[in-house]
Amino acid sequence: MNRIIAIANQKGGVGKTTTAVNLAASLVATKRKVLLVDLDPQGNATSAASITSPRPKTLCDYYFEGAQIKDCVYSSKDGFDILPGDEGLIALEIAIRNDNKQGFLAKALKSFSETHNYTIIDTPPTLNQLTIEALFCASGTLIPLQCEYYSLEGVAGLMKTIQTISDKNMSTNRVLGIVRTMVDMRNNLAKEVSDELEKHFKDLVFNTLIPRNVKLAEAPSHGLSGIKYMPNSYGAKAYLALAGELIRRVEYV
Amino acid sequence: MNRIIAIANQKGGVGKTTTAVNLAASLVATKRKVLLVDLDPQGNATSAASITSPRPKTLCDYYFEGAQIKDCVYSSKDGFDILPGDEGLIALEIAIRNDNKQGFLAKALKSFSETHNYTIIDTPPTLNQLTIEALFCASGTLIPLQCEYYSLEGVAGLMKTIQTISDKNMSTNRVLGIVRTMVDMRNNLAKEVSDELEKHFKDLVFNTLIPRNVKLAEAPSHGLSGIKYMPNSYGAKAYLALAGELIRRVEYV
Ligand SMILES: Nc1ncnc2c1ncn2[C@@H]1O[C@H](COP(=O)(O)OP(=O)(O)OP(=O)(O)O)[C@@H](O)[C@H]1O
Ligand SMILES: Nc1ncnc2c1ncn2[C@@H]1O[C@H](COP(=O)(O)OP(=O)(O)OP(=O)(O)O)[C@@H](O)[C@H]1O
Ligand SMILES: [Mg+2]
Ligand SMILES: [Mg+2]
Repeated sequence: MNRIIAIANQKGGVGKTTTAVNLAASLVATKRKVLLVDLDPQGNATSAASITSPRPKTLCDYYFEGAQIKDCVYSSKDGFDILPGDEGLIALEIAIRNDNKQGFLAKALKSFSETHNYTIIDTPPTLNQLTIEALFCASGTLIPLQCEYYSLEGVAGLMKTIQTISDKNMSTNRVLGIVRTMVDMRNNLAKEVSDELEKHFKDLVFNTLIPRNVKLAEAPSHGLSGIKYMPNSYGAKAYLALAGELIRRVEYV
Repeated sequence: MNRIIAIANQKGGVGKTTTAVNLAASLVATKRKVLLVDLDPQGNATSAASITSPRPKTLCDYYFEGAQIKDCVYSSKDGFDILPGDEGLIALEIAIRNDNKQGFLAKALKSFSETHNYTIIDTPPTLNQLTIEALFCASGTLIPLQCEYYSLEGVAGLMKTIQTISDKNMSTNRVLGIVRTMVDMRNNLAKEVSDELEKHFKDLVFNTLIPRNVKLAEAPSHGLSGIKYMPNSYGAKAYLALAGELIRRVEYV
């Protein structure tokens, strides 16, 4: 059974890609088979996975050129498989809208329902058709959030949007939880925002806090997750703990 | 003469809004009349300007309801005027595309050519029609950039896109420069990326570095810029210096 998890937040720079890559690597460390899907035209998750093929096939080759979806999957040094992304996704986003092919991603990922235990989808910082495709096919959505004022402002709206999309499309997606990222508990702002989150979204806030840790920001330049690059760093240990908490929330309900 | 400056970078969370708000406040401190335009449906710049009117008119009221553009301008505690933004901008983005009204923002801002010295436009973290409207009407674009790996990856592509948009639309827009934001020179990653930037984009990198300073992240929750909230903080002083450097690059060419 393949559990599909979308990582989404239209606020930029909150740690969506870092969470997608390190959660995928952490789930691999628990002996689960994981597929990472990069739906961001910036292709950050793809560069963190350091695929060796010079021009890897993406969802665009599957949609426009009729390539087999399995030919668009590559392995990473971290042990998860990846469906890469590049700026061609900008044209795909427009085509899905114009051709009325909503639900295209859910169909494409059906091919992996027996081959992987988890599929993690990294999304761009905007609620466009690509992000909606991810929210539609996911069985759960993780919301990474920086403990800062602008991030807090947008979260209630985002939860409402996710709810509306699942109601409209009759999909099973629900918000799995909010993950506090880049947390520096030495400053009051983070403590204040974190307290606000616990007050307003009590059961939804993951207990695991991801600390600000430069090793997580260095890892992608080595084509690795933080888990593989510096397994004993605070950042890596936090993502391993998050994977444990996610497994408890998803597998032992 | 009203110089229109777009603040753009499709990478999320690099400090676009923080730069737009604090640059606007710094230019006011040099006795210039400034208009801030919020083109991000998240409305972060609008909340930083703490407008007192309960439901301010936005560009949507001007486009859909025929409101006068001057009725959509509000004053802020920082002394700059603001054309606010809210999630209604999502519908505006679609309408401009569907109605083929490209260039609509340039026409709207003509009304301010004699009343303001600078217009600063904050854009969302995506190259959609709203961002393209800003790039089309701007005479210069500032690119805020975090000195981290993912941010560095996207910059060359962004510069190319800005060049293509101004060639295609015969607009006068050019990249004014790259502003390094949230810089923590204690860590090697920032130094490495900063050196790479200076090597590849020599004349384009602003000398002023904006340090990571929590006062800048606290200011918006008080409805103020960092300049007004904590004028003696490192962050505020850096933005005042940036305004000086911008004036030299724009007014004394
Ligand atoms: N816990 C952390 N500690 C230190 N740096 C981090 C951490 N998490 C993320 N970063 C860094 O912060 C920046 C933003 O993170 P990331 O790119 O993962 O966010 P994002 O939400 O995916 O951004 P976008 O909205 O552009 O997709 C990156 O340079 C990343 O390396
Ligand atoms: N120099 C700085 N020091 C400390 N915090 C900062 C600094 N600049 C920005 N921030 C904080 O970092 C976060 C991201 O900045 P900001 O929201 O301005 O980026 P953005 O590029 O506008 O994001 P988006 O892509 O979502 O529009 C915000 O919470 C902001 O308060
Ligand atoms: Mg990302
Ligand atoms: Mg912003």
